[in-house]
Amino acid sequence: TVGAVAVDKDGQIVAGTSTGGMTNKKFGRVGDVPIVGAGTYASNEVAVSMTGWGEKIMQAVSGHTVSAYMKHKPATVQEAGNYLLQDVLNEGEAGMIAVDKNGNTYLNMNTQGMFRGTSDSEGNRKVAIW
Amino acid sequence: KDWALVIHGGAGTISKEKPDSVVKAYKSDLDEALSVGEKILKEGGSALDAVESVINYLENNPKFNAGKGAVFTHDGGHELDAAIMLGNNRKAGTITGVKTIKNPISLARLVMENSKHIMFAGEGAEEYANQFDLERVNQEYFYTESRHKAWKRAIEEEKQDGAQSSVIEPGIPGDFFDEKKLG
Repeated sequence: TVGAVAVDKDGQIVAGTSTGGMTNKKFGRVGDVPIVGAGTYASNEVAVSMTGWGEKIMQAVSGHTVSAYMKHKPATVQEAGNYLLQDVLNEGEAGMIAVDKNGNTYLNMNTQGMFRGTSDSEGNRKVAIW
Repeated sequence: KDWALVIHGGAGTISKEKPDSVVKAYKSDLDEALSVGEKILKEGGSALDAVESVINYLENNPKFNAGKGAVFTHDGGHELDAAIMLGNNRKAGTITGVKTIKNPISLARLVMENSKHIMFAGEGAEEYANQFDLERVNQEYFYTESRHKAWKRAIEEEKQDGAQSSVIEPGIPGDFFDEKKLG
């Protein structure tokens, strides 16, 4: 699974995810990626793309959970991402990237690793795996 | 901030024993993917174009499980999914179970921008794609040696474990999720 989230100079905020699914997948099983609100979600608060164990990501309605937590708590994207990965999902289940409407970014996982990268107009830039 | 971009290439149990050359190659490709999006955003381009172009780059890169490099289904084929969503007006386009679309995220965007619907599945999604000038490929295009080996291993393991159905039948006691379900 691959994903990207971005906010541009006009305040457009977008989430995208694409996947080849799961090895040995049967019976037309569908994972979280194409389920709006689960593996891919964007509101006027935040854009979220998930990766990992699709069934768990769907059960947690992950992307929407992050957005609702930010809007109604209220909370930052860091607090909402940590809530999802540490309180809602279990160890080893998922990775998450997100950007909020102000360009604050979040990239974290409760798995051993996640291929990830981030960059912004203030020159903050990094690529990581573990 | 004028703009911000975050990308991922998948999460899971990524072995730390990978040789340095492999780690460097992955980091270089993630770097390249970032550059694709940065160029668009720096020049005042849209987040939609940046997200689609970054994911096109990753879909075309056989290292990642999307597009070229997609894993194998039980039947030895490839079924791809993608979704894109614009938060400002909550417009979204998603597709699932496509087999001939080289860049699924681009079809998802076409759904978002041209259809009154949000999600198309399987043959319906393929048929919807026919009205656009979208690159189509056959299933061999998605083949990579490493994913083929992983598929063979999964089939072997399944034979040893007994027919582990991936359909969750009612009545299976306890935790019916099988660790092998990690996408």
